[in-house]
Amino acid sequence: KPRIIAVSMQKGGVGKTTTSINLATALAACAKPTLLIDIDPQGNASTGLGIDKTRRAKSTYEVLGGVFSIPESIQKSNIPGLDIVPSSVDLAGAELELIDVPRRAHRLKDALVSMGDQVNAYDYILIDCPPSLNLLTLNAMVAAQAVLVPLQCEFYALEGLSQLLRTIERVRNAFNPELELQGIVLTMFDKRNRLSDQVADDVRNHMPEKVYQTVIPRNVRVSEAPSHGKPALIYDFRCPGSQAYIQLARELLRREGDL
Amino acid sequence: KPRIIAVSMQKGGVGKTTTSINLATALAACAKPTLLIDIDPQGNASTGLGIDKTRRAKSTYEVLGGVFSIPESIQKSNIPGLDIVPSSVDLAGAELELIDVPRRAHRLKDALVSMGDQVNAYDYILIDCPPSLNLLTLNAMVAAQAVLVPLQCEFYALEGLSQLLRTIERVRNAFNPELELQGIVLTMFDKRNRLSDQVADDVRNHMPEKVYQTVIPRNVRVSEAPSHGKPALIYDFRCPGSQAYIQLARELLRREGDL
Ligand SMILES: Nc1ncnc2c1ncn2[C@@H]1O[C@H](COP(=O)(O)OP(=O)(O)OP(=O)(O)O)[C@@H](O)[C@H]1O
Ligand SMILES: Nc1ncnc2c1ncn2[C@@H]1O[C@H](COP(=O)(O)OP(=O)(O)OP(=O)(O)O)[C@@H](O)[C@H]1O
Ligand SMILES: [Mg+2]
Ligand SMILES: [Mg+2]
Repeated sequence: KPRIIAVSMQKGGVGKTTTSINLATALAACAKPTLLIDIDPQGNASTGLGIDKTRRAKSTYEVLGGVFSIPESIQKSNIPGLDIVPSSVDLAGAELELIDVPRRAHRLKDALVSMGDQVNAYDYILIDCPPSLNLLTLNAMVAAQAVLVPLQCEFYALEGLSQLLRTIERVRNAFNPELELQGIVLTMFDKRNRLSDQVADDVRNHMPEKVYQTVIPRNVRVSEAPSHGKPALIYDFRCPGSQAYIQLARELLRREGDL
Repeated sequence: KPRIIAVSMQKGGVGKTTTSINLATALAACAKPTLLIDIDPQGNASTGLGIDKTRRAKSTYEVLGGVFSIPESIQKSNIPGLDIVPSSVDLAGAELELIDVPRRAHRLKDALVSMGDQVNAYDYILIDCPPSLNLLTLNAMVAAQAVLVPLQCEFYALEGLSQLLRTIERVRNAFNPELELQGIVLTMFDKRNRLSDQVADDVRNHMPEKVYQTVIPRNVRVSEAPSHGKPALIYDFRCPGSQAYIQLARELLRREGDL
């Protein structure tokens, strides 16, 4: 059975999409077949994996609306072992459109359940969430077994962490009793910047077991990769950012007892 | 009558809050009394101006719900000439709670109109929006005369610009005929990074008159200021980030014919 992980943080620009794409690529490279579900209307994960905007007719929007199943919406990426369900701009309207629909918070979970045995083709399923705690993120947290939290080493991101942890708690109590914190990964760490160290120390002191040892450095090659429609691991395998995501995948697998 | 400007971009982490706080501070410093309305449930603008979480009982949430008026919710900041209506976490529930409320998209506009002459105490009103195109951002765009768009010099941010411009067009046609683009301000520009130049050139070529000459550089002092509850202009007046926001305020005032 695949491990289903929602990549979520309501603070914007902390590295959710970058972590989803590159961790998924690294997991696939470790021979762990992975499915990436893009549930953000921005569709950055779809773009970052080279899915053209004209090829998103079957997207997470149709899956939540019950128009297509997940298997019908899955596309192969250019990376062996990594598939994606792309998102589309229509998702921006999903919150209002699903208001009167039964089990509106369970649409993604129900779609995954209805895959039956086909879901076992994957060892990991990552869900890239939008920067908010809305119905789309709720669908991801109800479908997932855990939440992976990219935490930018900046003050506002740290401020948002406690609100996110409270939300995870509320979802666990009201919708999904198995939901837990997969871990917190520090992103865009800049060793020249004292603020990065302060944030890292602060989080490690509060939640020592939950913060990955692997820290993702700020690395311009990582931010260049999406304009080529490739993960950083493919765009520049040797750059510090790619190497960090490979380490992160290993550390996650080790903690899962899966390496 | 004040110029009302929504600071919006659905891409996360592009500098909406940083621009709202520092531009508002710079406008106040130019003897233009300014009100900052924080409509983002994260409440970063409220924190960045030193409003403690315990002092947000009268917030934008109560204003949208009709519980308190704007004048009742206004607080003075530590900066002369700059007031704020703080946000609160409760705003995260506003989208669903306002579903059946009449004129749900006009709640903020109606609250501003009902201020009567008191609104004329301000020359500028800035509204810091969350990273999404939801009902809160819609309320800001209906209340505003223009949208200021902070654009991080990165690929994903550029990708989101066309969706935002389409949304502004839709809001102008359906809700607010006077809504226009105030301008696009390039943020977190890093002259060592080729990507910054590429994004800047791309946007300037497409919308030459709409992009401010002033560019906000990436500057660590800017990201340190919020942890002290102060705008960068107060935390470190001479740093490149603060000086750029002062220039931006002057350029905005010049374009408004208000300098
Ligand atoms: N390690 C890194 N080094 C340099 N740039 C990075 C790094 N990680 C992410 N970025 C860049 O920072 C920006 C924000 O990252 P990203 O879009 O992945 O964040 P996000 O949390 O998914 O944003 P949103 O909240 O909009 O969904 C992007 O332009 C991305 O290319
Ligand atoms: N010019 C700058 N130089 C360095 N850091 C900056 C600059 N502008 C903003 N930052 C930092 O980048 C991060 C993102 O900025 P900010 O929070 O203002 O963006 P935002 O668009 O309001 O984010 P959100 O989408 O979550 O509302 C913050 O940690 C902020 O301190
Ligand atoms: Mg993203
Ligand atoms: Mg903000």
